[in-house]
Amino acid sequence: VAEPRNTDSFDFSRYHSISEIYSFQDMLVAENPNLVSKVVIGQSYEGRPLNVLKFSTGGTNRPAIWIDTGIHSREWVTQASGTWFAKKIVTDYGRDPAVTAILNKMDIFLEIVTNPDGYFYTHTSNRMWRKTRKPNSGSSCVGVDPNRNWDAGFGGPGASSNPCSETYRGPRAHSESEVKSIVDFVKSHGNFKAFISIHSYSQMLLYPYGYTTTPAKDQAELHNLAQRAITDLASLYGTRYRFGSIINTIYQASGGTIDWTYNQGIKYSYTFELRDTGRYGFILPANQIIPTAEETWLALMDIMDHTFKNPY
Amino acid sequence: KETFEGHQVLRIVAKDDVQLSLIKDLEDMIEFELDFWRGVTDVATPVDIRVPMHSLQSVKIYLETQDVEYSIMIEDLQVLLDEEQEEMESAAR
Repeated sequence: VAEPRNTDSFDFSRYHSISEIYSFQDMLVAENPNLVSKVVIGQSYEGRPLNVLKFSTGGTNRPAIWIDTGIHSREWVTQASGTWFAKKIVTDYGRDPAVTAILNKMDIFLEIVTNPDGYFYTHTSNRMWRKTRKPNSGSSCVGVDPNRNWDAGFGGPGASSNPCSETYRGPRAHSESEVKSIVDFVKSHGNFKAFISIHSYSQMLLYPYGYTTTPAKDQAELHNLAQRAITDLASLYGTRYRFGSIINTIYQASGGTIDWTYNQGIKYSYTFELRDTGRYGFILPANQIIPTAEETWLALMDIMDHTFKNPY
Repeated sequence: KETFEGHQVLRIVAKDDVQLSLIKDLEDMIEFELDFWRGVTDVATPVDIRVPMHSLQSVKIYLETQDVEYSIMIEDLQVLLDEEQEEMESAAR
């Protein structure tokens, strides 16, 4: 396999194995020592490092923005988009005024392969795998849905108690190291101002809550910002998104990531559901990776720019 | 390696809430081993379900007898996965 010698020759328009993504991360760090570093926030169940790229121009514990992709491993367009976002941040810093302004005052943390065991498994054994890969005691079924395992309405309606279900919540909140590692990191950092967790597919931009119909206290602001973000997203290729709170827009989901982050006080908590625009579902052709990443970036920039301009 | 020959992904569109709950009932039919790619949300939003070959006929009969409209989004999932794999390998080469 022709290994890329640097991130400029990395092929963003195709899907990559976990080792190719990990070596991309190391190359990006090596090429940008004054902007990018790698923070290993923990290990997956099978012992893979949970790598988070930190984009920082200095300071100490600056207000920060979190972006994660691939928490559901089969949603390949998200990890591929996350890789493209990493390069975009490095390329735009010093060139794009908005990105430069944000990074001169804030840090950005990007976890591209948030569920590495699951991702490896989709490449080697089962392309349809969504959950983690930890065995469940007392069951022949493996894995927990890492987007039902958070301590936010945990165990309520909108998650399954059956280990064989795709939405199995796990034996207790934060039982999965892939989740617990983020929880501990966010708590120890203590200065996150935005948290964006990226899924696919169904073209939605969602904000809390999923486990309760009680509106988020910042609902109006979150709703308006989401509307602006999906409008800019659609401006590139016309990809139409729906938006709103999780429970009003899709269904009740308990133990969800951004419900927990919002309850931690991270106001700008959003979940994206990226393309498919029509007929491929999770098997989105690789030629749609870059258009998907480009349109999503416009929405991400709205959220990051709003976070930067509305400190709290 | 798990393969998916003959698995189809059905795109189901409920006409009303009665049909929506009929589709939701499919979630509890464990024997069909259905994989909800897009879950049941509201009448306006299609539901996408991956159906293993062994359940296809039963699921289609269930939908057709209840007059629930569906289309076949993916005819044979394994064909699409083989294309994806081939594309990855040729791009890597």
